[in-house]
Amino acid sequence: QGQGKLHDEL
Amino acid sequence: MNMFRFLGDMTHLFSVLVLLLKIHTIKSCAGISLKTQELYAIVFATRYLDLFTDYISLYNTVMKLVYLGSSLSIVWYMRRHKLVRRSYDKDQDTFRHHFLILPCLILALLINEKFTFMEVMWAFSLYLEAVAILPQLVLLQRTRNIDNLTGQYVFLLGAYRSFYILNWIYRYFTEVHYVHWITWISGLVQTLLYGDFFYYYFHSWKNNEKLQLPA
Repeated sequence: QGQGKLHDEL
Repeated sequence: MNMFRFLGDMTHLFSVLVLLLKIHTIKSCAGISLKTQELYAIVFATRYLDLFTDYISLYNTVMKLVYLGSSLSIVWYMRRHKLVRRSYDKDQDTFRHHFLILPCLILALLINEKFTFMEVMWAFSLYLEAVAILPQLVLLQRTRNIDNLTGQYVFLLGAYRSFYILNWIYRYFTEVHYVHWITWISGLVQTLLYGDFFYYYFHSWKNNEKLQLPA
């Protein structure tokens, strides 16, 4: 985690 | 998903759909900047590259497809539809939007959450979204045409920005490790530019008020 987190927003 | 995020998505969705529906219904795009609409289409296309690689939820996938489809449809209408494209203020919509793309790309290469193709594209889309309203702002200042940029469109875009900021604040305080500096700062810049757009809209609206006949 931390870097390159999953983008869950639009 | 919190209520702010959901309302933010909905108002964003409606802002695009209202514009598309309006163009489709009245077969006119007077007052709308094709440059801004093209930038939005690029924003969605580069941000949602993860459609095929990361699955988050059915909601996210459907929303991404709808955003992409509707923004591409707007561009298609303005460029290809024989009636709609005639109403396009081509001579006024002169903002050189290509010059926004390169700086955003360079910034994305320099500042991103991780130096991978997908992350650079994601950051690029955020930077580009922040400035994508500029051609529309210039066109509005030039033409003072507010016929098509109705209160609805302005209101929905403004609501979208506000709800997303509330969503970030909410998530920051309720989730562990929820920090997205790139998203927040570019989102804030976008909101400030939007405030400018909002200001000119109401300024034009106030000045044109006396000239307008009831529809």
